[in-house]
Amino acid sequence: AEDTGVRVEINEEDDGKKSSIALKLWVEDPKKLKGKYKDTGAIEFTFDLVSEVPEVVAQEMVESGFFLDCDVKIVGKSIRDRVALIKWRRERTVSPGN
Amino acid sequence: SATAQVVHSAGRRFIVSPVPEARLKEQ
Repeated sequence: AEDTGVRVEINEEDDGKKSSIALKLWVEDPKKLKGKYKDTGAIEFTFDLVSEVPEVVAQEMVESGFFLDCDVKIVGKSIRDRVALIKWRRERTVSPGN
Repeated sequence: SATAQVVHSAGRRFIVSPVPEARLKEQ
């Protein structure tokens, strides 16, 4: 995935079944953000792989004061890339019998 | 504690925790 300066990782062991998964997001490279970033640390949250949209969560982070509005796209893309990878891995690990 | 909790108006819970040093990109 593209290096957006914002890192998103799974924050729990993925059992490959439940739709809601814990994620952890933090800024690796503040220079890649357009707005001034307050170093708040890592943000832990849960994300529903089936029903939620990464960009909506990014907007909620903006509204909660973690990021500025000008960075909502880069945060949303970072979450979207990680979610796509999780879904891709799940598809590959599904056994033929399931 | 270094952790803090922020609850967005939509009901989502954000928990703020320190970034492990090992996970920070080398400058």
